[in-house]
Amino acid sequence: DPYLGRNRTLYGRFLHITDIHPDRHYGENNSISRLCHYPPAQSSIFGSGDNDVDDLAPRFGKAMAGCDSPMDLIDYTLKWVRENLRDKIDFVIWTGDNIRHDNDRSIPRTESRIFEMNEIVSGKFHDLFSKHDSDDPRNLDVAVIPSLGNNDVFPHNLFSLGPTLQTRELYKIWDDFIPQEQQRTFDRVASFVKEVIPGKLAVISINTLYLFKSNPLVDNCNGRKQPGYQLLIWLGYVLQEIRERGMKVWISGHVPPIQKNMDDSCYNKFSAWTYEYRDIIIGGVYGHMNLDHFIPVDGKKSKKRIEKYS
Amino acid sequence: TDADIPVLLKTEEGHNTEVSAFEKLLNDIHLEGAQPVNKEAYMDDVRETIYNKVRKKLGSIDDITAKRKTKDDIYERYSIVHIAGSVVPTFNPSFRVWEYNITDLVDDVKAREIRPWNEFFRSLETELFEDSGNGVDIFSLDRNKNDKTTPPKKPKDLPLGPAYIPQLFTPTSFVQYYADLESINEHYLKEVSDGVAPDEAADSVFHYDVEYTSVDEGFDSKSLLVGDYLEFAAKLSKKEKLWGAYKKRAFISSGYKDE
Repeated sequence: DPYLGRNRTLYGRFLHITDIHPDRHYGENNSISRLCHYPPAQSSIFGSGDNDVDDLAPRFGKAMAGCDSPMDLIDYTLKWVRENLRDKIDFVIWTGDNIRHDNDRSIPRTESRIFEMNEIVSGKFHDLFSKHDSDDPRNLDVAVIPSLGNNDVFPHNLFSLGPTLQTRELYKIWDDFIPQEQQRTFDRVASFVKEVIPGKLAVISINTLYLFKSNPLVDNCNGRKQPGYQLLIWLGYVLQEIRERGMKVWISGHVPPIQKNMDDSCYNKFSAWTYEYRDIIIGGVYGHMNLDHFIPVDGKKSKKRIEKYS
Repeated sequence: TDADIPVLLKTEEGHNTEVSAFEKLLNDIHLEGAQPVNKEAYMDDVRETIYNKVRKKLGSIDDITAKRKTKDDIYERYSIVHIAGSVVPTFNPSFRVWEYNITDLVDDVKAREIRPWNEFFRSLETELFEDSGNGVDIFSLDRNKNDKTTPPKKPKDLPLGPAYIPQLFTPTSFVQYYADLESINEHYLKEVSDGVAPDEAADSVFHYDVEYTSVDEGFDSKSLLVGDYLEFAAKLSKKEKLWGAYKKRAFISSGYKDE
């Protein structure tokens, strides 16, 4: 690390983890048909409340059942990462949604609960990857690059251009992960860039909610006051700076920038940037859809579309 | 408070339709659950509309030789959006470890001059806070004049990056890990019923396995370049058995099927 004059072992490996969705209301042996929030014995609009063994929530969660993650699943997952991966990776990309879904009208989510759970999960990541013999909380053995999920904001999906109380709160939660000199720009666009191999390799954390068509505050990426427009200005400057520094970069975020998820103008412009900076961008890693797959994006076509519509 | 009050709901096709507030709420709840719905249909749509198109484009090389187009020209048009499986058990919990080329990195890092970022971000702050524009039509659907949100053309002298040509930082492989929840929970219950303390049982049974790696059957590539992904997409659009295996992995070996 030329900044600190320290040697560091690199492994040529990084972890991408996403959509943890911890749910502190999940209880072992609660009723699956009642979102794993309530014991089966109580009568409810959700189900008959009978003693069906298949309806009992297992300790570590059940695939495809519609319940979120029990806290045990999170803790044992991170424990497994600590024992098997922590000391063999260079950095961690962690792409958001750190709170349960908004699926139970009896237990509404509030802004403070959402931030509280994000703080808890952020603390778990910090404990896992920090340098334990250091007094500086920013001194991590493994760099962590978080990004914002559509469930991490209140109201759900809705996130406006900063500075707002929400962008400030987010900075507070992630301040050990975000380089200090980016506090003001983070306050504006809730995105940042982190050098994971100083002078050589960076990871950009993009707040994809500014491009997301389900965000009610996003109309397009053409009006100057649109959050996506401001985000793309930020992205353009950052990409150019990375190019001038002779570095390469991964892009990361929560909502994948594919046509299905983005407003057309935002999708086309974002794809055009990835196309024109193909000399430095290695790829993009995202979450949100829970499905393991890849989507090829034709950046040249996006560029043509922008030209056509302008 | 008034469930009958009419509100606008955006349909999946993007049209607005008037429904009662109660219906809207139910719709939101349906959308926001962790339970997978129509994911097979989505994957089939990806195959039909995206992978198939890539295959046709790659297959059309012979027709356009006159324009001196090569496969590399097509590869260069694309970038890859990697979408990950989640920890939340929508399917099985999963995550991925990527491996990338770091050969010859050390000498390169030592030779490089390191510049602090402070100055750059100070000037970017000015740019961001001044460029929000006063009195500009925020609902404009057209591009602004002097639009800084469209990129300049890549200078011709810049070579293609690690996504296109093997070099430092090119991704070389990945390992996809997953937790087989059914098996873990079953073993856990058995240990507990055998008298093992719950936390001790949890410690011994909970683990992630390798679900698959990029060098397993199907991908058949020693690197993860954009071109490799496009060739794989083309194969997926054509081969049924391969598509079945790919979908199984997309659903993190949970056995998911659309209802």
